[in-house]
Amino acid sequence: QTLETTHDEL
Amino acid sequence: MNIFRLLGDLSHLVAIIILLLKIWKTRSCAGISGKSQILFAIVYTTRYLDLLTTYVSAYNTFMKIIFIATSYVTVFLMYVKFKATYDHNHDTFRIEFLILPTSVLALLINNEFTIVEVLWTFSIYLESVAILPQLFLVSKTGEAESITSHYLFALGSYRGLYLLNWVYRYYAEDHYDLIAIVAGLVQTILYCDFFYLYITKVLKGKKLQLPA
Repeated sequence: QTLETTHDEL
Repeated sequence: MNIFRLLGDLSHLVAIIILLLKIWKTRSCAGISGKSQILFAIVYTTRYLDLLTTYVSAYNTFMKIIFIATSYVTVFLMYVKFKATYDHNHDTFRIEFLILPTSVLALLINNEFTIVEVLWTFSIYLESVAILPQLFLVSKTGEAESITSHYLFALGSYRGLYLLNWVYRYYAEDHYDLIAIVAGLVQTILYCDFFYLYITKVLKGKKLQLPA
């Protein structure tokens, strides 16, 4: 899992 | 986008539409917790700040704007336009008891210590408990109108469907976000008692009345 800070969900 | 997430989003949208229609058609917000609606407005405002920084998709942007806008419209209808019908005597849940602990938790447990990320985390934590004033109001009055029950069912189903979406994404995309998953679980569990009453009573044509 990458700790991405872009949230693609609502 | 998978079917669970789409159904979850649609269920969320349906909940909002039901609520706004109920208030508009009956010219009344009786039985609805203004405290919960204020919390939802805070939730969407703090979560969708990334509208300004990140573009995901037209769908994503559209839904975010709808959720933010309708949350403010609802608060306006309750506290300004139909203020006289607002059940403030029963809507006595202290929202600082939800805002303060979730703020502290967001500061302590987050994916990244930045303003936008901490606010996103706060919004996830706060959303998981934002329905409590509404459930408290229903328990205080001992009943809920059918239309309010339908609203609560659609609103509760939304995060439940997201849980299925997260299971799917874990296997299909190897993607998961523990913060959202745990908060989503808490959020869905809070509705379980209501779901039980909804299925056993409201769907059989009876009014949702709590046992005395």
